[in-house]
Amino acid sequence: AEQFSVKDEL
Amino acid sequence: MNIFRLAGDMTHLMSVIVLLLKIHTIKSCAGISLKTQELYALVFATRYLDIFTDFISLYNTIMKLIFLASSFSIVWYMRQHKIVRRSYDKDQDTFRHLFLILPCLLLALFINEKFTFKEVMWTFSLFLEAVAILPQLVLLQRTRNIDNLTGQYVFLLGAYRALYILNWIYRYFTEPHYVHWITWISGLVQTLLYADFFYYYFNSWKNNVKLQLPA
Repeated sequence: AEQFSVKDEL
Repeated sequence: MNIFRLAGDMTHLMSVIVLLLKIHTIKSCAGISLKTQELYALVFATRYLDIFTDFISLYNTIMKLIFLASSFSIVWYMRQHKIVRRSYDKDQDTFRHLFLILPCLLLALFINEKFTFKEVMWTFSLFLEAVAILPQLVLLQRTRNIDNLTGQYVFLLGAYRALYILNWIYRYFTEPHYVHWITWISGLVQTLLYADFFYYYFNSWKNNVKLQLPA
């Protein structure tokens, strides 16, 4: 689930 | 990706393009705070340290490159371009970078999800983005008369923030493990900073008069 975390936001 | 997130990214992109086009075509940066633009360049440079190490999607990489390139070009235009730099309101734009950068850095050293260089820089960029608009708002307040493009620029940035909050609410209910206090609180603070400006922006738009901030 971590790779779909807030880090995919800009 | 949900519709709020996409719309948020697009308004963010438009805000930067509106600003670059304004500077490029009318060869003027009057009313624009260089301090805010430099802080944004720093925000993007510290947040996107993962650009070459973690591949998320083509969309993500391209958007990161656009934000880095556009923010540094705006700073370049305002500092180096021989015509544009003459229109910069240097005497009015007196906000000190360090008053914002230092507290954000200290806060990021203490509050972060993991104590690593990349993670601390990422957190720092979130805190700094939340307050980076302050020099611009101070400049708007001082000059009071705001041209349409500067007003639109700040409006688009505010819309981007509001849409990101809707995106977080949407993701919270649709994705498991999606809880990010640091991002949410700094994002909320950032959006609240625009509230006052929005009030005057909507009033001037509703009454169809030129945007003017109170003294």
